[in-house]
Amino acid sequence: AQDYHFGLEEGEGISELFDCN
Amino acid sequence: LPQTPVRAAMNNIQQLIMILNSATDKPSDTLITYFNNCTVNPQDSILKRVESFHHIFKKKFAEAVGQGWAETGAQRYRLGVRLYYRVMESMLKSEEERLSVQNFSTLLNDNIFHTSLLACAVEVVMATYGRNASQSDGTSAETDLSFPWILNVFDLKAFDFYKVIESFIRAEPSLTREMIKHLERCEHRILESLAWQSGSPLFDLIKQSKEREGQTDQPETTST
Repeated sequence: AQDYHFGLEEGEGISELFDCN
Repeated sequence: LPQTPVRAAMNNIQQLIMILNSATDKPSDTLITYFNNCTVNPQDSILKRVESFHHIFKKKFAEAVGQGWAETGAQRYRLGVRLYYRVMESMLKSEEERLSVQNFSTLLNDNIFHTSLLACAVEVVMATYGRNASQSDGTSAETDLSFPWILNVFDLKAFDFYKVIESFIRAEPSLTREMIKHLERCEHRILESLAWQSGSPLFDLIKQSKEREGQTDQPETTST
C-alpha cells in the first residue's frame, strides 16, 4: 500500500464519507 | 518456475481463496455485536441485501458470460461476500478505535454504504480472476467483466463506489500490490470521468458545498 496515495485526512474515515458524524 | 502472467494471476487467485477460506459467508460474532449495539439493528436488512444481490449477480454474470457459467458467477459472488464481511469488521474496529464509538447505526443502516462495500469486495474477486485467469476456467475472453461492469450489476453510482475504496484498502492489509493498483485505477477513472456523468451524486455535493459557502451559482452541467 506504500504506492497508494492515501487522501483521507487524519480525522476522516468511512463514517465521514457517508455523513454519519 | 519462471513467472508468467497466467501463473501470476493464478497465484493471486490462490492467495485470495486462501485468505477467504478462513472467512465466513455470514456475519461473525464481532459483527453481530456491532449490529446489536446499533439503535436500529441492521442485521436483517444486511442479510436480505446480500441474498438479493446473489441472485442479481448470478443472473448478470450468466448473461455476460453464458448461461452455463451461472454457478461460476455465484461462486465468485460468495467469495466477494466473505471479503465484504471481513472488511466491514475491520472497518468498524478501526472506526471504533478512531471515534471511540460503538453505535454505528447510521452507517450500518446506509444502503449505499453496504452496496458500495459489497460491490468493491466483488470487484476485488472479479479483478483477481481477471481476463487472463478467466480464460483458464473457460469463460470467453471477449466478455469484458472488468470495471466499471460491476457498477451496472449493483446499479451503483460511480462516486458512491469511489467513497469506499480508500477505506477498503486501509481495512484489508492482505490486498496484493496489483489489486491496490487496480483499485487506484478505478479511483482515477471515476474522478476523471465516471463521477461527472449526469445524475452523479457528486453534483449534489458540489451544490451543497456551494450553498454552504453562500454562493448561489450552479455547478457546470456535464454538457458544458
